[in-house]
Amino acid sequence: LRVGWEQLLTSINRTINEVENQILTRDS
Amino acid sequence: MPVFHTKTIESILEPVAQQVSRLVILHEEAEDGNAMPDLEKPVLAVSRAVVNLVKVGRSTIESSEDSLLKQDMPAALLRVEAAARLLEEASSMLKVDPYSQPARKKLIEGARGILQGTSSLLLCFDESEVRKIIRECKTVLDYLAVAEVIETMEDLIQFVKDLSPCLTKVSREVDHRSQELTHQVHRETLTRCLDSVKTLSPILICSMKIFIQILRQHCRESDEAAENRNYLAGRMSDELHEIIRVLQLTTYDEDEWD
Repeated sequence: LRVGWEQLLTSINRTINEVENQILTRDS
Repeated sequence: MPVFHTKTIESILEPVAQQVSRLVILHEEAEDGNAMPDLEKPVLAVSRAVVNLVKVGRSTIESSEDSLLKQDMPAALLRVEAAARLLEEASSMLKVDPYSQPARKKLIEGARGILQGTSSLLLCFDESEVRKIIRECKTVLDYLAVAEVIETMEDLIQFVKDLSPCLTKVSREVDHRSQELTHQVHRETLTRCLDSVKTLSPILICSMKIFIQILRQHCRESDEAAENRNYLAGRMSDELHEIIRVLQLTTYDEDEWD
């Protein structure tokens, strides 16, 4: 579980960045 | 069977969705009595990313001319913000008590919330993109409605000049969209309808030309030519209406997948 949560939070962080990129790309 | 209806959304959300499900199961089964790790740093990174995302999202809402996007997007941003707060609270609670059950629940809720919020955000954007394509399709439909009042070669030339760029745009965008869809049947329908539109358009122009030529010669057959032209314009309109219908589908029919 220890590793799992750290990995998940890293993935969540990456996902949020990807969503932000999507918004920026489509917005431009 | 895919859960997300576009490949872009799937590629962004599928990995994190799987991780969330796995962890939820682990937590439900585990109750292992082990201490939770200090998650302050990764949670802080998530919070920072959320702040940036919300900033970008708000500026997009302000600059957008799409009223539905303006209406739907704020709720998705609030969802992500609330989820980030849950993660922060959980992290603080775990610092005090690494065994805290409520903190674990908040972690799961927060992770799910981020997933749901980002999913809603992506859907808002996707729907907005689809509305743009539909607007282009409707422009073509408007031109097709004019086909039956064209009675001179000059008007026909102008008609072709107006219609061609719109058709090219629709063709490019629908083709791109069909490649983006994860639903095979929807993808195939779009491709089939688009192919029909592309095949029919030169035939329609030809039928309009024949009608004008017959009209010039004051022949009786002009009624028949008009009927043929109207039939072709109608066929093209039907295909475009089907494209519009399928573009708006996001749900899955399991039988079709089977």
